[in-house]
Amino acid sequence: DKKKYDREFLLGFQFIFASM
Amino acid sequence: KEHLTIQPYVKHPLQNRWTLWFFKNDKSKPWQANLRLVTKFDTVEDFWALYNHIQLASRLMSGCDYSLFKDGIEPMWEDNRNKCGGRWLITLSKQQRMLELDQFWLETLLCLIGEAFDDYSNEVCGGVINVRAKGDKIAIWTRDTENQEAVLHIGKTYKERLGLPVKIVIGYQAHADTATKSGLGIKNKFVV
Repeated sequence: DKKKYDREFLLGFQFIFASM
Repeated sequence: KEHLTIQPYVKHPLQNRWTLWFFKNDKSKPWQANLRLVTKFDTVEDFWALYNHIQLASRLMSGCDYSLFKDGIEPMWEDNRNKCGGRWLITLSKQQRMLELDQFWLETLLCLIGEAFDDYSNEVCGGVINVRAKGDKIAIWTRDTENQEAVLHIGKTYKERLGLPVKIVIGYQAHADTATKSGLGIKNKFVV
């Protein structure tokens, strides 16, 4: 099962830790 | 009583483990001595932890490179996985450094780690950004210049992802040519 991620998905994680 | 179960946060795994390399030009040393392995990562979260921590490409000194390659591939023509390959090359004008360099490089990184090239992602070795006073360059390296179908699919997808207009043409050059010729002597093997 190939782990392909589109740009919006990846960008959604850029600041995930900053908001926790 | 409500019972709370705490789920551990599971990072999102990437298809590949990637290695970031940094090159800082010191002419007193041989080329390879100026190349440093920064770190490796294999999750979306660890990619951003790294990206958010390092300098933007536009802030690097002239003569520096970042390279992001699949684990086990060194960012040089001589590596076995690169030597029969080539690169889709984006050349930028001096004016584009402030406007587009960081945006193009981030898009390149997202294409690589997100496996943007469908069934042809296996053909991708990595990406390189060269920060140079005379004009910056960004490239995606693939492993086999003879795999025309893969090379063209990667080139078309990459051009689309960068948002380049149709009238802008980008070229694919074999490393064997880049290593032995310079400037105008290097012919594009493919264009999109």
